[in-house]
Amino acid sequence: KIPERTITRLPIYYNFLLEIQKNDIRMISSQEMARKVGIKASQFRKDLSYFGEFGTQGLGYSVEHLIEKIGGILHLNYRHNAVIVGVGNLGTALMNYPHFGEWGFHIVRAYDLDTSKVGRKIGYTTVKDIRELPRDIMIPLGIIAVPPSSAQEVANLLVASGVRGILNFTGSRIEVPNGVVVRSVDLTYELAVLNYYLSHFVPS
Amino acid sequence: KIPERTITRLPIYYNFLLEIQKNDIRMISSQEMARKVGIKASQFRKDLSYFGEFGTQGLGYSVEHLIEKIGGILHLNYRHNAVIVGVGNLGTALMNYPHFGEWGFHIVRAYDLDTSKVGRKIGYTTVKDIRELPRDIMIPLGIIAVPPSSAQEVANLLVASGVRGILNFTGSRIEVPNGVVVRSVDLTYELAVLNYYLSHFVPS
Ligand SMILES: NC(=O)c1ccc[n+]([C@@H]2O[C@H](COP(=O)([O-])OP(=O)(O)OC[C@H]3O[C@@H](n4cnc5c(N)ncnc54)[C@H](O)[C@@H]3O)[C@@H](O)[C@H]2O)c1
Ligand SMILES: NC(=O)c1ccc[n+]([C@@H]2O[C@H](COP(=O)([O-])OP(=O)(O)OC[C@H]3O[C@@H](n4cnc5c(N)ncnc54)[C@H](O)[C@@H]3O)[C@@H](O)[C@H]2O)c1
Repeated sequence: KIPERTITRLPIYYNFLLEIQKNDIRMISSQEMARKVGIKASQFRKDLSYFGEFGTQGLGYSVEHLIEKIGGILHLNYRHNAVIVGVGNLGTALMNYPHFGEWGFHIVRAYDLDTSKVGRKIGYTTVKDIRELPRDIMIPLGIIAVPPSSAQEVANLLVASGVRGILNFTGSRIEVPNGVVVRSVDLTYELAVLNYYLSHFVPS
Repeated sequence: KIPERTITRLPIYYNFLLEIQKNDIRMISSQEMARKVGIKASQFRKDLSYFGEFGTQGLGYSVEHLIEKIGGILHLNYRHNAVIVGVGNLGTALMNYPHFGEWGFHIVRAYDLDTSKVGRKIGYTTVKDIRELPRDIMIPLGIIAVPPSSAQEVANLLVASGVRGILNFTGSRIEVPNGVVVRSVDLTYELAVLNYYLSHFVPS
């Protein structure tokens, strides 16, 4: 079983590799990769070791080869459809965020309880009434951006319609049956970590 | 120097400890803490060891004592003021998010370029014109929620007004002078990790 911390580092590596590829950098050492992410070079090599051998000692890693390999592990070469419930401020910002589509994640269905939002078009997606959520939506990924009091009810609706992975922004813990994966996002943590570094800053 | 991965785990521990405290749990073992966060128990103990000794072998850790200790490391017992630039969909959602205030982070100033947004009141904060950003704002934390094309310009303005820590949502890399800490957030990574677990799910 691959540690979660390794998986959460992969998109950071992938994004950095895409950036340096744009600047025509073809090879990179594990030291450079590690410095970017704030870990030890040995940790970077260990992360990759879970997925087989790549890179040659001494010469470093081919940027293109790493992008292919990590993109493959994360299935970023495929299109992934997602459904969002809650098209308020946060939901709208997520629906408009271009980077999702660049990595293959497309929010193709959007639902809300507020009938005044139903019919609104955001990008290519028209907001529908949550009561029209079909029995089998055939979309694996769901995003919940409703108030905490509606979190569990919306999670139940999504699971009933076949969603198997949920990104939960509500701040309220949701229970799901075995077979459904949930990740919760809390941007408060980002502020807490930023503040830690601010108060412990040592000019380099 | 404490590894970044350790610091990013502290808010996750802290949030979990607050939740179990609400359920009247007084003691917790490193195994239980580790299971919640998806790491090894030895990693949890190692994380804490950077900050001195706590917990007694065999009995586990006092929940209250851990909350005090981790809250102290993250300075969560103090009030932290923040300024936000960009009061669109994302900015508005961040300004309305109650959890920030619960951990002591208060967005007390908000600025936007769009004069039709100036004067709007969100919570206790009235949106101001970015051209009115004062010379010395006396606020340490800044949040940038503008389009990528304005990212660097807004970062320069915030740094010039005395902001020392920036949470950057724009997706565009910003350059800041030595002494300023930047953390970038990209929710695409959350989708990528969720999708990884969805495609590699092994029913437990
Ligand atoms: N996790 C984070 O870091 C973070 C950051 C900001 C906001 N939030 C949270 O995200 C959620 C959305 O924030 P927002 O600012 O967009 O709020 P909002 O009020 O603007 O939007 C919420 C939307 O959900 C809809 N809704 C409510 N109940 C529903 C239901 N049962 N079914 C379908 N739709 C329903 C509403 O009609 C509304 O359009 C809130 O819970 C907020 O606390 C989380
Ligand atoms: N990092 C992530 O995961 C993530 C997720 C969603 C959106 N985003 C990004 O966050 C940003 C905001 O998204 P949104 O949906 O709120 O967009 P939006 O268009 O609704 O809001 C942007 C706001 O910034 C203001 N603005 C533009 N230039 C400015 C300047 N120079 N000074 C002050 N204000 C200025 C606009 O007037 C507007 O109010 C975008 O760049 C978007 O791509 C990031």
